[in-house]
Amino acid sequence: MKLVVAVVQDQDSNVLMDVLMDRGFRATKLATTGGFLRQGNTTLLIGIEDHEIDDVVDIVKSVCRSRTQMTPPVSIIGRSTESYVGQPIEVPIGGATIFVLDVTQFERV
Amino acid sequence: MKLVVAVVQDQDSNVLMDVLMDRGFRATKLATTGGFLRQGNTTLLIGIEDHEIDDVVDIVKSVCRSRTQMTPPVSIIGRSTESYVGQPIEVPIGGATIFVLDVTQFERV
Amino acid sequence: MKLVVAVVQDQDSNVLMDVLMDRGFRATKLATTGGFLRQGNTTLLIGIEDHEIDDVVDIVKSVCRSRTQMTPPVSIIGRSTESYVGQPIEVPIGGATIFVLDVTQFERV
Ligand SMILES: Nc1ncnc2c1ncn2[C@@H]1O[C@@H]2COP(=O)(O)O[C@H]3[C@@H](O)[C@H](n4cnc5c(N)ncnc54)O[C@@H]3COP(=O)(O)O[C@H]2[C@H]1O
Ligand SMILES: Nc1ncnc2c1ncn2[C@@H]1O[C@@H]2COP(=O)(O)O[C@H]3[C@@H](O)[C@H](n4cnc5c(N)ncnc54)O[C@@H]3COP(=O)(O)O[C@H]2[C@H]1O
Ligand SMILES: Nc1ncnc2c1ncn2[C@@H]1O[C@@H]2COP(=O)(O)O[C@H]3[C@@H](O)[C@H](n4cnc5c(N)ncnc54)O[C@@H]3COP(=O)(O)O[C@H]2[C@H]1O
Repeated sequence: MKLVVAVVQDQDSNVLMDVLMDRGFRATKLATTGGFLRQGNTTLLIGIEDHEIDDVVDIVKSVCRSRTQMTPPVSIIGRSTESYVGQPIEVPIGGATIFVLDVTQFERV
Repeated sequence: MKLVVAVVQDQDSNVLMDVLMDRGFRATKLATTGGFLRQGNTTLLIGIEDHEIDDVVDIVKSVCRSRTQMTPPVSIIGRSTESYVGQPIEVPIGGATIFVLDVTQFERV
Repeated sequence: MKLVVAVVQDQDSNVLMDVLMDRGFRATKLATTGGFLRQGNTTLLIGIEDHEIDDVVDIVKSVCRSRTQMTPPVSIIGRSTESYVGQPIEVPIGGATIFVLDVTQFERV
């Protein structure tokens, strides 16, 4: 058993969840915030059998798109923002960041 | 050390947290959403010693109840919802879904 | 690859995120709730290379402060609160609680 932790953009999260549900996977959604852009994104927890990893990764790849995002003009990103303040910069955001964790024990109550 | 990730129904989450606290366990609560029913549920993160797994699972089993839930009449569940739209169906929801993860390092700062 | 799950106090979370971003780390923020005090806190997910664990733990240690918090006068903490109700008590809250998890597979889509 594995627990997939996938951070995706809000714009893709509903379609991604639809496709996962259609395919019979089970998932739980967390409303999260990106550390750099400080904007809302979505983290999915998807518990799957070991042999289903490639299927789930393929579904995420087929649904999730990379995009770019302009940083806000007065950046709140961090202390060393001299280079950002005043000059908005274009930041690439990948379609998804996926962590696969080993589940040592699984229980349905 | 293990990290227990337990997805439970909102109705059980407060009592479950009370019992865990009473027993001296520590836990952190996340407000989450179910992928299928798209309704709010609760995910608990519970860091425990290896020998405490059975205790925690027993507490979850003693508190969390399975229930059924009617899907909304116009289902938003997914693309293949032809079978749901118009005819609400009764969906079983288990008391809890529990993932136990291995903690390779633990620090209290 | 490791996934660091760090529960920190809200008061430290923005500065901590600033420092992590400045240092080039990537992180995702979850708004969470403490099980005992039932108050808001912050959980960070930080995916890092194995050799970066000590750096990240050091950053958390340098930013996050322990504090104390008075329990509310009529405590909602749990069933065995006889000792708390009416007599607020001072509860120590550590700077951070850190769980390091092994990542068996990582994908950027
Ligand atoms: N310290 C830094 N310095 C310079 N540029 C930085 C940076 N941190 C992030 N970025 C850039 O900004 C984009 C948005 O990051 P954000 O943290 O808002 O939103 C992130 C974050 O919520 C999550 N994420 C990515 N890698 C992560 C990791 N290793 N651990 C935890 N969360 C991660 O996925 C979202 C998208 O990440 P992605 O890499 O595709 O896209 C990132 C990356 O291109
Ligand atoms: N492997 C896993 N990974 C991550 N999270 C998991 C999980 N298994 C369960 N969960 C979480 O636990 C909640 C209850 O799941 P349960 O299987 O008891 O009860 C489920 C199940 O009976 C049914 N169900 C879920 N996904 C389905 C699907 N793709 N097709 C058909 N029925 C599904 O609907 C009920 C409610 O599901 P919902 O998604 O709203 O809410 C789920 C979800 O948030
Ligand atoms: N093993 C673990 N698994 C998951 N999350 C964990 C954890 N250990 C700590 N946390 C998280 O970190 C916060 C701070 O914990 P700390 O132990 O520093 O500070 C704690 C501790 O001094 C005390 N405390 C917590 N649980 C207790 C219990 N069952 N009995 C007595 N005191 C407790 O109250 C403070 C605030 O706790 P609160 O639950 O509101 O908030 C906790 C909780 O959200």
